[in-house]
Amino acid sequence: EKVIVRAITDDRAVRKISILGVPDKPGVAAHVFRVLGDQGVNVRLIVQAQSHDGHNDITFVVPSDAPLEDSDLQNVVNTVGGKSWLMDDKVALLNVVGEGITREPGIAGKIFSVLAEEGVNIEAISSSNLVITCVVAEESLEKGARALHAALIETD
Amino acid sequence: EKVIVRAITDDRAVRKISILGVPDKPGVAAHVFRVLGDQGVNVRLIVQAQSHDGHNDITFVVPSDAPLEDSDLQNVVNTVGGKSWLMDDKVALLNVVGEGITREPGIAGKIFSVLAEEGVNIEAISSSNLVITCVVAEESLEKGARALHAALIETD
Ligand SMILES: C[C@@H](O)[C@H](N)C(=O)O
Ligand SMILES: C[C@@H](O)[C@H](N)C(=O)O
Repeated sequence: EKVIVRAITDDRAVRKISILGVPDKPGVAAHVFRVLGDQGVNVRLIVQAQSHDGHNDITFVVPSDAPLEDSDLQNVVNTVGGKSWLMDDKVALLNVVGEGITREPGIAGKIFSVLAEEGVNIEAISSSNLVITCVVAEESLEKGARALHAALIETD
Repeated sequence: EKVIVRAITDDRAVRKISILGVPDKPGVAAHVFRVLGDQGVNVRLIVQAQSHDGHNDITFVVPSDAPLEDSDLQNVVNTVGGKSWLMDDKVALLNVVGEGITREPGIAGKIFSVLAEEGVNIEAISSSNLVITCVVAEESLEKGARALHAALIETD
């Protein structure tokens, strides 16, 4: 493999929040994240995928102790005209770090296969040129991290 | 702002593909990306957000000339038991690069606001500790990139 996987890191002190059914028009994501910014919330991950019928969901991950109340989320939903919000604090982040990681055909498939073989469900995915991050259940973190380490770091 | 935005980069020679309504269980993402890997497809971005009723969508961005046919996508959908697939080749990537970028409260809101003020709709979002990537319509790329540059790079 041309990509050198430099590190596997993880973080279990996080929670995943989704703002659901927001209008897919300019200014919606801006409002959500301006509110978070004003409250000093440190956002670890943002993922937004395919829209449907003029609406979309916005999923993001924050530290478990982020200064963010249920009422804040409801206010955001109301302001942008979204449907509802969800929060899950039993999640963790698994990060596979390597220069140009997503440019290596096969590396993403390998990472996801290693997790699948451990029975780890991948709840969300965010990638860039330097890191592929999977959101998984907190209870799956240890076996997922260990398997990735064995498959990607120790075998070289 | 503590985060130094180091660069704004963009790429218009890309297309966005979504595999829709796939079962949210281990092995699905693995299959999709193993197939892409076997075909030597270079994946620039992967985003998967909130699942619904045991199903999810997986959105990814590849170079416009990636060796990937409609039949390949249909085969993937059939194999994993998904609903359908979509492709849009009139998209572009806008990347805002900076160390620790998502850890700066307010930076995401600022980026998305700058785009909103230009009337640029944000079709997908992927973030990491080093880069926030927005998928936008190809026709919006120039004004979006220029506005981000003016707001984040030139004003400092
Ligand atoms: C859904 C949200 O991202 C919207 N498309 C926006 O540009 O703000
Ligand atoms: C939807 C897909 O990501 C699935 N959850 C998997 O783990 O493969």
